[in-house]
Amino acid sequence: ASNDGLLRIGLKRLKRDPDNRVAAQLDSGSGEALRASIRKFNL
Amino acid sequence: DSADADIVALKNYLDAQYYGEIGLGTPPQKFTVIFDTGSSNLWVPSAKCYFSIACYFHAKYRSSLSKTYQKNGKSASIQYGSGSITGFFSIDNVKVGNLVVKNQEFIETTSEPGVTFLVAKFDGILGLGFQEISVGNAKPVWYNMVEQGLVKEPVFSFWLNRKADEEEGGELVFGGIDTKHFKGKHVYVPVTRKGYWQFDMGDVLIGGKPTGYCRGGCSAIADSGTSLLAGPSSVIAMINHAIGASGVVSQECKAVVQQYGQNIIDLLLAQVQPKKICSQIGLCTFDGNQGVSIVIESVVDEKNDKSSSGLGEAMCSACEMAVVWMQNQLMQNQTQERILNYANELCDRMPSPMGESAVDCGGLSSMPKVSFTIGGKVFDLSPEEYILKVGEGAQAQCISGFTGLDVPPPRGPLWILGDIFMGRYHTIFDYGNQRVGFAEAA
Repeated sequence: ASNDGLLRIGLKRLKRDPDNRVAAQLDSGSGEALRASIRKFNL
Repeated sequence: DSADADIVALKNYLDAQYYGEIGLGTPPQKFTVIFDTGSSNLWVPSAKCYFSIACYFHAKYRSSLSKTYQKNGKSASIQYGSGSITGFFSIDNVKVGNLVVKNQEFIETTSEPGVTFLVAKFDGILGLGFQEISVGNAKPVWYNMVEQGLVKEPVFSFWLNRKADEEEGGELVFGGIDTKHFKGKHVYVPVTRKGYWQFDMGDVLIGGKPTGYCRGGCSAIADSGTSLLAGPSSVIAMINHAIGASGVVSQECKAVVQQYGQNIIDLLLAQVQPKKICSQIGLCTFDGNQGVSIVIESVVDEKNDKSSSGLGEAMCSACEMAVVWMQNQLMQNQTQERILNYANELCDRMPSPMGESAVDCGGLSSMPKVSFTIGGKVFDLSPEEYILKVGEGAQAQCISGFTGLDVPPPRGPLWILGDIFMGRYHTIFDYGNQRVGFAEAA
């Protein structure tokens, strides 16, 4: 929180490189992560 | 198998990119969570999680160590991908930044099957959606923040830093907006389906030219828990064609273009209502709003056994896509030969359902911008923004940030605007006025 009354939460980010999980998921070719990522919307 | 368990579909969060830290209990136990506007529950692994390897690689909540813990015990299950997380509800204080939200209901997960969460960098999820979609009707953290008077305004906003080389990943502001992270004024659109941060969206443009598919209106959900942009296959095929992305060949699509392509053009030129064309040529029935597939029954042997095939549905949806593509090309005054060729080419670029498409990293400079019309304003994304680059130099691989998602009316057509969009556009989630606002991020 700061003097302006706002609560600021710093966010971290996964780096896009061949070793990280985002890359691994996208590289996997299975598309399962993407399929799963949309399922929360009950479509 | 528990009668009082609530089940909601969730996601595999491995493709989510931005996460932050919260504290649970007194004294606070630290957890790394995804702040997800596409769901509404808070969950973290429980110390009572014994049989899932994922729990041993993440922080676990120990109620016995918290002075403010209150038992609830009601069971809960959250579905994601091919498995589900299960656990039970507990109540405790949550520290977000330096504010303490009291008596927060959350899920202690006791089972996290599969490898999905085993390899995740985060421990749990903090949902920022509406209570209407919350498992167990648990009050979301954000609701309690507002009700306990912890924030000045009932608004929160996201800034996601797109500069990959910078340490700061982004900023989530509760209670207002950070003026240093956007330029100009926000364009606001009302929430049209409470539960999600869903709003009406207009047409999608490729290289400044309308695709026509969402001219009559589409819906979109602003989702900080998803990385990519998901939308109707017919538009994604057009995008794939424009950016040279790989796709899958649709034989039904090719058959429709080959057999009925000229008919479709003739009917479009005869000013027949596009929605009625596929029923007029016998591939769909018309229900007053859209084409509905005709189930084709075929005799499979001499005993007159009949079986319905999925062909009718596939041909109907292929026909409807072809109508959109051809109408779009006619509006651009293309020749009939060119229109048929274009439609045939698009049949080779169909997105694999919710799968990813590779593109040539060397072609980024020649790819068009893709734009979304929201609140009457056009929001552009450049190739550098919608293409994910994995690795560097000769080893680099590029993947389209667009993926296919077909949702029929009345809920669809639907777009999911994930981090790729929210990275370019600072997003305000205005709970008080039930609206979402977008402005150029800075």
